[in-house]
Amino acid sequence: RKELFEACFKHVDKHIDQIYRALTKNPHDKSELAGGNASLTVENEDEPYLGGIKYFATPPLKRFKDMEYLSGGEKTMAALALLFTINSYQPSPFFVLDEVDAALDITNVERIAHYIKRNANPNAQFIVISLKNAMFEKSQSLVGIFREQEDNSSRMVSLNLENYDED
Amino acid sequence: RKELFEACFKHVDKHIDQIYRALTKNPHDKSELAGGNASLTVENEDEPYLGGIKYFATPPLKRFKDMEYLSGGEKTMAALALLFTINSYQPSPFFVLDEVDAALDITNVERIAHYIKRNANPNAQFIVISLKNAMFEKSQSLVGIFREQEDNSSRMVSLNLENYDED
Amino acid sequence: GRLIGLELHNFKSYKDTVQVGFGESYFTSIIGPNGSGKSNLMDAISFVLGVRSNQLRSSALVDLIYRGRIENGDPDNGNAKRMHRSDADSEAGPENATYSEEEPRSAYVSCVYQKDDLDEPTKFTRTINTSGDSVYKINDRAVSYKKYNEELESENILVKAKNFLVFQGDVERIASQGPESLTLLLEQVS
Amino acid sequence: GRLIGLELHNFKSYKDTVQVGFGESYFTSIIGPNGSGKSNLMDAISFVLGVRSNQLRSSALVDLIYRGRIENGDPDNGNAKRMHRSDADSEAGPENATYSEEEPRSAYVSCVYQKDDLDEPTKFTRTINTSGDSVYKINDRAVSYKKYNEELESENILVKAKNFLVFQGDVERIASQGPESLTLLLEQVS
Ligand SMILES: Nc1ncnc2c1ncn2[C@@H]1O[C@H](COP(=O)(O)OP(=O)(O)OP(=O)(O)O)[C@@H](O)[C@H]1O
Ligand SMILES: Nc1ncnc2c1ncn2[C@@H]1O[C@H](COP(=O)(O)OP(=O)(O)OP(=O)(O)O)[C@@H](O)[C@H]1O
Ligand SMILES: [Mg+2]
Ligand SMILES: [Mg+2]
Repeated sequence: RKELFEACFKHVDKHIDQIYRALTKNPHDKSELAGGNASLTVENEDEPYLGGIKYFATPPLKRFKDMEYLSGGEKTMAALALLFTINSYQPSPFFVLDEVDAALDITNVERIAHYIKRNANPNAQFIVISLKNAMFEKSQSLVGIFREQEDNSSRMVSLNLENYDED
Repeated sequence: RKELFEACFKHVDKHIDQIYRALTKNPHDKSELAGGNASLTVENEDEPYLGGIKYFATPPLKRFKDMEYLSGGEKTMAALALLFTINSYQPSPFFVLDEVDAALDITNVERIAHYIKRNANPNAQFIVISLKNAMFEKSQSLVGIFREQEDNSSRMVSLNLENYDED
Repeated sequence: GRLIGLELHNFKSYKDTVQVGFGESYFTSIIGPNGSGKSNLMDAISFVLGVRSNQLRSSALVDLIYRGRIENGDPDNGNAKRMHRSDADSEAGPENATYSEEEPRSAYVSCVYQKDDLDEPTKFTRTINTSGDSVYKINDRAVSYKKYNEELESENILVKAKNFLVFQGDVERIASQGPESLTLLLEQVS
Repeated sequence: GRLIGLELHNFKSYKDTVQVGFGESYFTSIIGPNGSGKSNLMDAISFVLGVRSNQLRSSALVDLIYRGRIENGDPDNGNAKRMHRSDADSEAGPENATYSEEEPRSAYVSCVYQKDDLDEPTKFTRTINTSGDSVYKINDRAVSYKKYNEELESENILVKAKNFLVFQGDVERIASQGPESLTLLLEQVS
């Protein structure tokens, strides 16, 4: 049990900083310095699965790393980094995300959309519910949901965005 | 104690439906039928302050009134209606709302912005934090917050929108 | 593997049968106005994967079955006394509703999943009826929940950990969850 | 009455003294990127009105004092052992921070409020120092919290009920709060 847990923990611990940095730097910034920092600490060194695991994240150019100091948008970015990192240990074939961009300003929405676009592939499918153009305009296909009033029912239509030229 | 409570309850009970309807109908729709329905029920009839008070809201053209059936955006609209109604019993001179539009689609953001615009007056001041254009473009003045990086500090600038012509 | 498509039958706000396919897209967005049914679609995906119902916003599994017709009468629950008649045409919920002839008695969600090492896709179906019982089928053959879950786990779909689902309003909690809760999540994944 | 303006001194992310006026506007929007300080401004308003600190996101009142300089060394709390050196330049929080010569020792927020029946505006100020004590002043004269609160209540600013403040992420809870909680709110308002 300890071995299984430690294998998972080591993987997440190893990658969290890199994934948080990838999410928080500017999409076209290739420098190594860009982005924030993130880390994990174990409370119980000998039997880590018996204690808690604390998550810290420091947004770019900020000072504090406790979650208590992060704004709504900053917490969302930190949460997504942790989620993607944990998932990468045993990657699921698909993700379903419901309005995870609610607290994000347009720049951060673009960072997340960009990250998803870069990481989505035939073995990593992203299904994202969003109200924000900056998110859904980057996807390959759209599923539009609407209410059919007379029938008192929800309905769906699909649209493949790749059929339309990039302007 | 019972009298004070009942005076407050009667006021809220009397106005909740009207305020919810004002929030949920289309801004330029003057018809009486437009909008949803909302109501309160007391659990303890004789001593209402000893029991719970249940809040129900049915969005326009929908069927259910339990909060459990409302979507994120629908719940936000119902919550704002209740908040504004409760406040109207002893109206505070100002409101401070932090990203209450996070779950709202553009049509609902416009409904809230419109309601605020109609109800704001020298004795009812609204201070609204928002990331959405459809909300803040309707306000009379803007306070822009930014980070001064070298100084590691937040800074503010004010802008009076009424100095600019409506196009 | 990848999710090819879904089929919903009388599930939440989706009356009768609806289908959606994801085609070749690996980045699909679901859009629409407030209350249109987007989160209900996510609930459908969680439901078909066998997620326990407390996450699905409905207090009882039977609430997941489509209900459309407005019934007459006053279906208030318990002792709550209504002060107004103005919402006599809306309902609190199904606890006191008697199932009329016209309401559906069952609902299902199917998802079609393409495994990498198979030619034929695999179909997972979960059905719920008015007594609250779930029936699980793989390729239209009924199986136990244990078998159903194992089949999903073999594809790294870890339903217990839910590390690939983020419900509406939930994302910030992933960062601000207590240390014990994060340990639990890592345990479920490993 | 109306809120004319605010002055913040070393409050949260606002170093030194900043002022903001609302002028004649009765619909003012506060805008800016994530992390810029918008919610901190709302915290300032709540703070100056005497709201209890558990609502202000900071676990201790001293966390509200601006902290700017990065200190050397490893200010981790308790027994948590760090696995990386990569964030040696950021801090968990002030529990182990020793206050250096250069960090502010106190912070205040003032709000200028125009009562309808007076010509002169009223100034409410709340100061916090590194020992966690609050000092309340009305028009620069120190008063008890009781007097401060009564003055606000006479203007229908009901700080206990907070029925005019909606914190970030809180709005849906107003609708989905349990029945007892709604009763409590109505009691506080009446
Ligand atoms: N069993 C049911 N039968 C019929 N309609 C239902 C049932 N369960 C839920 N609904 C309806 O589904 C709607 C909610 O849908 P959903 O939560 O998916 O909306 P949404 O598109 O996610 O909206 P938002 O953008 O506000 O989050 C409600 O209006 C509710 O009345
Ligand atoms: N005592 C303090 N000293 C210095 N900086 C602080 C202090 N307390 C909080 N901060 C900083 O304030 C920032 C958070 O600001 P705030 O929550 O107001 O952002 P926001 O504009 O509301 O963002 P969002 O749109 O994401 O909600 C954090 O980056 C944090 O580091
Ligand atoms: Mg939703
Ligand atoms: Mg904020």
